[in-house]
Amino acid sequence: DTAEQLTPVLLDGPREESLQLVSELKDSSCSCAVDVSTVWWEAAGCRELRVVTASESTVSLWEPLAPDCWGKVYTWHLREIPVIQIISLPDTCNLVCVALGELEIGEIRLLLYSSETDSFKHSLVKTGNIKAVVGLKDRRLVSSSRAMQEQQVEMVSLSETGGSKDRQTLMPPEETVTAFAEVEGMREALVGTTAGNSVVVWNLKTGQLLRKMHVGYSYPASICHRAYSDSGLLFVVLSHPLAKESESCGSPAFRVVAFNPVATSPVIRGCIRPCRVSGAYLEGDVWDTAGAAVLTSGAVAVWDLLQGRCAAVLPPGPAGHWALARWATGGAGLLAGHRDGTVHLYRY
Amino acid sequence: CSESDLGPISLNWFEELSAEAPP
Repeated sequence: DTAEQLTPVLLDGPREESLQLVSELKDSSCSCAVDVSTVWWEAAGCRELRVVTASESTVSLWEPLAPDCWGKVYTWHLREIPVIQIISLPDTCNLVCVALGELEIGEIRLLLYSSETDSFKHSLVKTGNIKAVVGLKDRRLVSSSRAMQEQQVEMVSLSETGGSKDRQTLMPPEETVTAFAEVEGMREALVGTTAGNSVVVWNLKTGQLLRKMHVGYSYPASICHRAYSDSGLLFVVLSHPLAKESESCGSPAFRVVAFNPVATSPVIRGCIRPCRVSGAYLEGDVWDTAGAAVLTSGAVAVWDLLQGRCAAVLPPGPAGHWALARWATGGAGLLAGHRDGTVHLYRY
Repeated sequence: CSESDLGPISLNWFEELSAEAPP
């Protein structure tokens, strides 16, 4: 429904199995696209899904104007520190969250529209040596940062107007947290991966660190994307950006790993390797049980993680290699982007 | 895997671990 709302007409173009090209937008002023995302936006009583694009110094908000026609609503200019990531805030309206920094995140800012002053503005949420950050439902933001030898893990609840309502400190693990992921359907549970290749679990209400479970040594530098609790087991979707492509067995872009959180030794009980596609994982995104990744071959591949099968492949086109693959919020489609600022929206 | 392979399973693992973990 949301995809229909965005652009009702299909373009002629590549139809890669279960992916259908719906529309394209091109930021002609963008020299190097950094990230792309979507956000719910409500204006004049109308709520619609808008696209957000980011370059190093700008973040732009796009609205659907007509079939296959996107218009730039506003561009925030952030010239002091480069933009490196758009942080998705699920189910949140009229707020865009971005991470700025050089090699690592130094600032997290909210970009928003103020009806009081009838103007677009941005506000600072957090500064520091931020290693990982995730946006959660109900306008919550969790981040890990390092100051001297100390690691701080903190959840910030945001107000509708972009302020910080509440801050909760979470117990840090000894190892540096490299990524966070929400546990589907469990509002107070959060998982993370660590530099020591472990999965950790927190209670967000109490701040307790509940478990630390080692992933094993087969694939280092695991990054968590999503987790699900089912039948007493915790299933965690991991990617391995540092995994080397091997000719003999390929490189798994994602793995779904199951843990028994209450077992004394919560050993990995099973792991699903999605079907192999040429190229190793560069970066990607998971929504519900669908994983999408940009591969070193320049293609974007989409997997059904429950069945472990590859659902679609977008080969690199005339515009060159794909650089970005993101699910639209609410599963409204897949956004695939090139570095030149071209973004294709696909229905999945 | 059989249940014995997995060890004891708790459907309320989150509540159980929260009751046991240090505050």
